[in-house]
Amino acid sequence: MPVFHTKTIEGILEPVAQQVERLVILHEEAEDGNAMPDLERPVQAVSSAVTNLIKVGKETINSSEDAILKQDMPVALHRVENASKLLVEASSMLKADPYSGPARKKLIEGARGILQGTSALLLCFDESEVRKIIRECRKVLDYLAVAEVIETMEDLVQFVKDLSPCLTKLSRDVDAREKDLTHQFHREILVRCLEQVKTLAPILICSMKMLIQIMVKRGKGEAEAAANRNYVEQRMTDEINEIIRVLQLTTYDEDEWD
Amino acid sequence: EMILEACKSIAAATSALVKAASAAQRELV
Repeated sequence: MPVFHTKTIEGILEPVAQQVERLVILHEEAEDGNAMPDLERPVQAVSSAVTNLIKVGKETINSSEDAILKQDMPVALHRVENASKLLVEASSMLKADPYSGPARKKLIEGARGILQGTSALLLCFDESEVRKIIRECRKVLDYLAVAEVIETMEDLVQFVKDLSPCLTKLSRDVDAREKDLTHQFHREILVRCLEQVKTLAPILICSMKMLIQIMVKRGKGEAEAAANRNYVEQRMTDEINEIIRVLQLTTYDEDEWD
Repeated sequence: EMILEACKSIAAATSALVKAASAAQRELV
């Protein structure tokens, strides 16, 4: 059962999560505990890494235009910073008394805090990346909405020129996202929807071209051709809306998994 | 992304710290 919803987050947090879990178990089993070694150097290494994260995090916040990231990321950074302070306190207490029970508790609390804060930060960043992909999806949806007012070949050529790069970017981004997800069910939906979008795109252009040709020649079947174009456009819209929905899913759904 | 790299560094440093802390406890269990 995957705990982290992307392989990127899993790769960063899973090893440290296992280590912290092991420490908690050892702490519980050893009760009074052995004398703790001097942890000043490894705690200093964590503090330096946290200081760097705070710096990088603040730069990310300042350069981002994502209002939700600007609101959520400082909270996560604060959590990591507080946890780091707990580790420094624990290290200092253990130096004075290597058997100190409260120091051990503080050490575990600090390590857990680092894990939770880093997890919150990665989630916040990940959600922001997902919102970027969704913006690309919405761009395509906006172009699809224009399909119904295209009535000349010149406009159709321009429509294809505008739509193509957006579709390419959507396809590349969703494909990369799908590969990073740990939820097999969500991955399968994204693959299916993306394939549909890729298949339907040339069919849509073809249906638009046919309609324009009928309109120019004032031939029969204009209503049917328009209905066909609208049908293909609606199907593409539905597939992209489904992609948007699945991109936003992060929680593990046991029923779906089963 | 720099954020991911910074988080990787924290995870590695925290892992090393927790390993060092666990080593002493493990002797007792």
